Amino acid sequence: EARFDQKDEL
Amino acid sequence: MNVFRILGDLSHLLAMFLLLVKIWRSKSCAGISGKSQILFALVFTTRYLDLFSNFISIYNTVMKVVFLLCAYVTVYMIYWKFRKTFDIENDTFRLEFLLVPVIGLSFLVNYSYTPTEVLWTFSIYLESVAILPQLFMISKTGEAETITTHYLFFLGLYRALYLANWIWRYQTENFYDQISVVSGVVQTIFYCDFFYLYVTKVLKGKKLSLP
Repeated sequence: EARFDQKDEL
Repeated sequence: MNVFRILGDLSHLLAMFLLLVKIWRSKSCAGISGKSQILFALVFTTRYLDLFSNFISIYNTVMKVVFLLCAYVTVYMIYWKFRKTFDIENDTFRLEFLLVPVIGLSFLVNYSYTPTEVLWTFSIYLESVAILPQLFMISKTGEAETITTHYLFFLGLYRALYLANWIWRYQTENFYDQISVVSGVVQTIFYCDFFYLYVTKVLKGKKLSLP
């Protein structure tokens, strides 16, 4: 699963 | 948010502060690669384009702004405020050797062909190699000021802690991100040689100098 909407990492 | 992630972010923040403290206190950016700092500014700029479009948390927003500010202030210090102390003769890494493959790869291997996604991917790949001009400069001059080595140590530690964070997230949330993980491993490997020198020399009170 790619992460498009959950780039919570810096 | 797990302990590895928060320690990783704090380590990253400390690294950037250490570099600014070194430059500000000594009024000199000798031994610092301006090219690496330009690359880091480019990394944050292309990664944090979602700063205004995608709110995640106060923490996330504040850290992004601080990282961007630190990166740009550092570049300003090197190329404007203290440019007379900038060791430009030794900052000779050819940036096109990094930029061309990184741009190519970010178009070839990404999660989707949208401008923000390609730029995010570019920033991840670029970050993994952005320290190379700095490491090249140290290998060329054969030495580094102790505070510069602390900067590099915490910058390397940050990505190593992120690796632990990804293992933790995979175990607890079943979350993983191949692009970040592979790049993060590559990035951490680049620091291994330096970590060895840091532990065997700098932590024993010696200056980092190469034979």
